[in-house]
Amino acid sequence: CATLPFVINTWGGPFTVTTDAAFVALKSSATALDAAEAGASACEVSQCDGTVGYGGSPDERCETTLDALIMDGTTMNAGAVAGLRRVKNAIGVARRVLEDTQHTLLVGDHATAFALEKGFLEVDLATDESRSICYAWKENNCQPNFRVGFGSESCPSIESYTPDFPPIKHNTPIITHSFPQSHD
Amino acid sequence: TVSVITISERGQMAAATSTNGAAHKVPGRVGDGPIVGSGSYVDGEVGGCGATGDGDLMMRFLPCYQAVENMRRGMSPSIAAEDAVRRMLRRFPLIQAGLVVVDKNGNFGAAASNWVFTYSWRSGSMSNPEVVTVQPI
Repeated sequence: CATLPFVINTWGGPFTVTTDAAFVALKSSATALDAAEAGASACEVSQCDGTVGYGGSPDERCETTLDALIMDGTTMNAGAVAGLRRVKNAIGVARRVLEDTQHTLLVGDHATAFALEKGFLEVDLATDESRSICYAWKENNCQPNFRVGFGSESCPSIESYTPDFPPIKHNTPIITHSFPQSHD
Repeated sequence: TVSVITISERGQMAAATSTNGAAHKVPGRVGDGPIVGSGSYVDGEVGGCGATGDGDLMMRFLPCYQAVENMRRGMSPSIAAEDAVRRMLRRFPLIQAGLVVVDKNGNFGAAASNWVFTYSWRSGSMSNPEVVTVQPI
């Protein structure tokens, strides 16, 4: 049993940035909701182990997209985004869905449009690292993949995603990860 | 995937999940992260839960909703988490899943399947997070 305030989150190691960010927020009298957002956001910024935030888990076309959810235990209100494209702060957009709409989930390009409407920046979520992971995957005949009955002859036909706006050069240091087996 | 549950000094609860999903996914694929009741779930009258793992399968079971409802019916956080994971294991024996569960009083527990799972927690006057290792069921 723990005394309050209290934070718990999945994973250790690099994920303790979430524990600390949420805890510090709670200690400065933030609401539980603000603290949950702060914790998830810290992981998005630092990328944690590469499974959170920009520059991780490229899809078949080498694009990174983001999913996020935030829920208020007092009101049972919730906001979420799925397949969010070209916007980094997914949990921030999910919070806006919770606060500014009566909906619960926005997806894909429409979630991106909503984010831009709310002032979030549009950027390319791919990085040199995620692109090289994706190209290496293609070199390896697109293995492993999530297709059923997928013959390697189909592999070259998967063309790469190219952002429809000039990629912004990231000045943040490239964090090299060894990505765990592919999961959420 | 990061899933976090918070309890404020006044006992308010919230949950959040963020992820970039599975690598090499078919474009357009969404996992369980943003799905209420799967990526995370919280009911301030009972407790909260956060999850990570094989999202394509987990979203079919809503393990975090199950875990919170288990606590509503009297299970401890650890038992509630284990039950939710066992339900998935019964149908998908190889599923990789990790759940952290906490009740509204700050009692917490976790359960995992097919990998060694870890979670972090911090409370009260702790100056650093504690990382706990959970062996798979």
